[in-house]
Amino acid sequence: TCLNAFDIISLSPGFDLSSLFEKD
Amino acid sequence: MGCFHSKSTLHYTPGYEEPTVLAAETPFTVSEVEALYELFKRISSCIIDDGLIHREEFQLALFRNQKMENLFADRIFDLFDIKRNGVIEFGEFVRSLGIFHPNAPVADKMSFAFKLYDLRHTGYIEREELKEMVLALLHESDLVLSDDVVEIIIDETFSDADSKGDGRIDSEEWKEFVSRNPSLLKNMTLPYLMDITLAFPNFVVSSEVDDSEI
Repeated sequence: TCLNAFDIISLSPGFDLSSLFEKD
Repeated sequence: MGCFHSKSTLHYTPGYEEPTVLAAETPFTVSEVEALYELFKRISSCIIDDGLIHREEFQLALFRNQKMENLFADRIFDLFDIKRNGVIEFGEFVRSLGIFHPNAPVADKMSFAFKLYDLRHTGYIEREELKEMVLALLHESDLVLSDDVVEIIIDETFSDADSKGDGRIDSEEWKEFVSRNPSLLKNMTLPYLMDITLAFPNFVVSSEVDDSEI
């Protein structure tokens, strides 16, 4: 497999800070 | 949830630091720091309007749910909380977001990501930590992998990253591994930060300092 564990972890939405910039 | 703070109240916010100082230490311009202050005030006034971002406010801003528990959001909050006093102050917010700026040094992004994954602050990413993080991701997602497959993925990751073969990934091994797998840093760059003044223009209009003066 080419998938590494860090690729899997990076899928977490907790990692995606772009949502901080979204306005309600 | 929106709020507007006049310049006269701005300077009395606890943890407030001058935009000129923060701009000098980060990839942001003074105008961008002022725009970030608008974002900071919005997040920090969500639950307790005290000019500080509490963990629940950070979670609310990320997930629109203050009760949402997420290992990685927790880790990011802890790293933003540089003073480790349980809240994120404005200066900490700007300095930490600066690492996510597209123009920030890659070495800073590598270092931040390493600390993020070093759950137990040992200076190493250990196998047990990596498995804990993979299981946390599987728990929060619809992705289903058997324990055997998880073990294989972690074994292969370690055989690739742990070049010294001592069962843990140190910062040097991490840098070398990321250099070969640059996609691992994709979450460490926020394109939004390139045009933050467009997203939060209020302060730019009333800015006290002309960037050209800096």
